[in-house]
Amino acid sequence: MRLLHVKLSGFKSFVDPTVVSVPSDLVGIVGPNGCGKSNVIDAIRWVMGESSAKTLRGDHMADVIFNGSTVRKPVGKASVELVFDNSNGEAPGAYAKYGEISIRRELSRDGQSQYLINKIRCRRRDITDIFLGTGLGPRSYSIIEQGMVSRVIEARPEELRVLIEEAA
Amino acid sequence: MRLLHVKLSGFKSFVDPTVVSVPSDLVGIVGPNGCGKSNVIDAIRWVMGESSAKTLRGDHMADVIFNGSTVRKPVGKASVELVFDNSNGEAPGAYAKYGEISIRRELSRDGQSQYLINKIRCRRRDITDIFLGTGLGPRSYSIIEQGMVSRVIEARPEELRVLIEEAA
Amino acid sequence: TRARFKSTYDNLNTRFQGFFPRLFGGGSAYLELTGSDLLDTGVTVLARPPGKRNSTIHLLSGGEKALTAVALLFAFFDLNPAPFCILDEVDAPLDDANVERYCKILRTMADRTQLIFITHNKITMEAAQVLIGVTMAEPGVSRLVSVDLNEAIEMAQ
Amino acid sequence: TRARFKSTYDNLNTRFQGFFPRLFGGGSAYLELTGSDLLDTGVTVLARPPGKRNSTIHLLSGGEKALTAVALLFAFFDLNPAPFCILDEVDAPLDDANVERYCKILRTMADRTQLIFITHNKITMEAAQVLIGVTMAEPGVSRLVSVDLNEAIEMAQ
Ligand SMILES: Nc1ncnc2c1ncn2[C@@H]1O[C@H](COP(=O)(O)OP(=O)(O)OP(=O)(O)O)[C@@H](O)[C@H]1O
Ligand SMILES: Nc1ncnc2c1ncn2[C@@H]1O[C@H](COP(=O)(O)OP(=O)(O)OP(=O)(O)O)[C@@H](O)[C@H]1O
Ligand SMILES: [Mg+2]
Ligand SMILES: [Mg+2]
Repeated sequence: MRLLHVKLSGFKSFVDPTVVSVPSDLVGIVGPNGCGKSNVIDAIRWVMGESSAKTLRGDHMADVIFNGSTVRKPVGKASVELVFDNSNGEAPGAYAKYGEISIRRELSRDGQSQYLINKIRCRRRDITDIFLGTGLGPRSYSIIEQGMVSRVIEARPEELRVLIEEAA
Repeated sequence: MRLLHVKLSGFKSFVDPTVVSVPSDLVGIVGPNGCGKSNVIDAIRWVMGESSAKTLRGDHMADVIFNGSTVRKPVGKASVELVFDNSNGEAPGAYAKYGEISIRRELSRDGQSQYLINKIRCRRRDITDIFLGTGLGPRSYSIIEQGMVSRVIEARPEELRVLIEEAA
Repeated sequence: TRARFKSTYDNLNTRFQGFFPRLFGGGSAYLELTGSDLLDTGVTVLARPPGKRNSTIHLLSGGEKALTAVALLFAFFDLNPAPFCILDEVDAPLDDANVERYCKILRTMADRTQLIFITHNKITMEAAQVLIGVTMAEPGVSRLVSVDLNEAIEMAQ
Repeated sequence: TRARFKSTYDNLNTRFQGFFPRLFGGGSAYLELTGSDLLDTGVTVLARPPGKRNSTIHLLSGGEKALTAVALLFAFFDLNPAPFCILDEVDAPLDDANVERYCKILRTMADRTQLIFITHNKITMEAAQVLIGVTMAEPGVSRLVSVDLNEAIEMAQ
């Protein structure tokens, strides 16, 4: 599986539909403080099934929906889509035969929420199942977010042990 | 009071007697990771009376004494001296009339420890008294160490309150 | 005492409100009491970077959090200004525009305070009048060398 | 189970021992069990940067701690390698020589993994084959722009 692009709409500061394509194996993301770089990372974790608002730097899950600026009104829905190239057939189970796999998550302010795989509604569980054995997931080491280095440095022996248990 | 220089000997990685002079009001300290920059800061806090080994990134106070390298043996004593220009007579109490004020702290591996003001032995209490009203001290905001910014960011409301109480 | 806490709090708040827009190039921030009893109320930090909405500090970006904390630390320093102020790598998470404004404040503070700052940042190095280089040519043993700016850019490497 | 923990621990330890000297340009590091019972023992990190003595991670310098943690995080990643690895500003406290070695590892990993890294560091920007710029020309609203390296150095400002 190879990540092709990430599509964000109404997610945090990415109110307008935005496609972040991954055209090479060494992609740098740059820009001033507060412009939205880490928000892209939050979006990827969110669509992969992150269920803790705190981990996404919010108080409630609805905090991921664009909540307005000095000139724009808040919007009612956040949507993030991840599209993978699966031409090597590595995706698990029923998805092995698809050439592309699209994973999408949507959340509305009224609390309505859905997950979709290749445009078909599914449960969060189906999303996390896709990632089993791929090394991916909202809490895997495939995403090393701002602050993770400090947490590792300050980890007590018991905490480090737990990380190893979880990786087993 | 104006800081003229810091003299370190046997303090952490500064095994050889070293004088850090402060020739201007905008002094930058540069160098690779691990070369000793923060150790200079630790030395200043230590000589001003820092009594917590943990705050100086050690387990015991003796950890500030140079403990050897792959080619040098450990030494038996650490010494740090701060020299202030007091030509404006701002130093408190008995010290107001001195043109220069030297504050020095020494610690030996056998636990022997002493403080000196202008070469005369004194108690730690006399050192901290000199700094009363000057805004200086091992825990004052005159030293913003690596990691302090993160602690402020992560401070809970109760903790922030305590900081304000202490500054009152 | 209630009165003393309130006066320190107000004093700090005023200075914090002053430093924030100078560091961010705009926007505003302030401290707020979380409770009604001055004897045990907590204190939170609210910040509004330029063009953005007001929020608590933990909802800001990595660099915005750091810069907000720096504004608060400068305000604390200002409550009890000392002859010198030492800053150890506070510019690490900042982008170049924010580092420039941070350096501007350092230059202003240097009128009345001796500023000593540790940095890996080339822009901050340029703000120094004198650069002190620390090296470990002999492993485990620190030595000083005086440097000029071009040398410094070299020695950080 | 004991056996599974031990095998993961040994696996992780081997990879950690491999990454450390590549990031530090020498030296060594390893994990150690704090207790004797595999079911509840803690784990500590011991590190010896080149030319220095062995010590626990919390006695190292700011940048040395970060780089040691990065070696451990790469080791964890390697246990369950994914198609991509995303790194958000892990290079912030590193000097130029360490950043160069960090970038060298990124280039090596890119043979089998898609690397996406967020950075303010000019050297790391040069390691990218493609740079994606994020801006907030309209306050509070993020937009993408594609950038070349010189533009990127500009836009971080
Ligand atoms: N729900 C939301 N609606 C609108 N804006 C939001 C929302 N959540 C977060 N933001 C904004 O996104 C910005 C943070 O973006 P982000 O953390 O991605 O910055 P960054 O580019 O990583 O910066 P840094 O380099 O400082 O780490 C904040 O200014 C915040 O106001
Ligand atoms: N008692 C001691 N004896 C000898 N060396 C010591 C002692 N205590 C600390 N050190 C060494 O000092 C080094 C740390 O120095 P310091 O923290 O000043 O680095 P730094 O220049 O601030 O680096 P960074 O840029 O990464 O923050 C460590 O490598 C450590 O081994
Ligand atoms: Mg960020
Ligand atoms: Mg340091």
